[in-house]
Amino acid sequence: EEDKPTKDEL
Amino acid sequence: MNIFRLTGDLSHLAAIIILLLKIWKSRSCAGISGKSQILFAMVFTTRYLDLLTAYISLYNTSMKIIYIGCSYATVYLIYAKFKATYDGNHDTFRVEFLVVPVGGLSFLVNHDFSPLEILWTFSIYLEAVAILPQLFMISKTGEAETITTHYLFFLGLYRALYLINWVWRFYFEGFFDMIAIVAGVVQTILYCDFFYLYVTKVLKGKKLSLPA
Repeated sequence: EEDKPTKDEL
Repeated sequence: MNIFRLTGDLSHLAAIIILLLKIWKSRSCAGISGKSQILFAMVFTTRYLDLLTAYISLYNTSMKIIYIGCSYATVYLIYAKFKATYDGNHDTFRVEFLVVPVGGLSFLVNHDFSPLEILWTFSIYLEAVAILPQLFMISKTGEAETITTHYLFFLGLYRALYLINWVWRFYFEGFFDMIAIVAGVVQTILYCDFFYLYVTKVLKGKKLSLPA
């Protein structure tokens, strides 16, 4: 799961 | 969080609130594409499902809730409260021509073939083109109220600022998300023609009207 992009943006 | 990201978010928020206030104060949604607003409500709903599964920050959670809440409120004002003022005859863009290809593409090109990820991808692609019914409506009627142009300006500015944010994040954090970047570039390009008219007409005090 590490290479999943984080969804911190809106 | 960098300054471009923050001003981008605030610009997005400004756009949403300008539109809500315009409709509320004038008691009219004339000139506003209800179809674009439904698409934006779909964008926020499918993108922010992670509200239920992940916590990122208070800022993140609050903004998501505000965006979703405002977008549904806008749709409600257009299709229920001020329905009589809705200009459906000019809001004739065929949204299935956007939703169906965007849906297909989000199944084909995504980071991970899982329901939440596909819905997130769908929302990113859909957002890129969700303004088209509104732009189509303006090109059809040949004009837009000045307040509507302010709404469009801030909505376009938001993604343009995100582009700078992504360049920043790539250089300083090594972070990039190709799906968001490509869709964000497309989205920003769609506003370029409008930006030109906004700067050359609206900012000089003229109403936005297109030559017949």
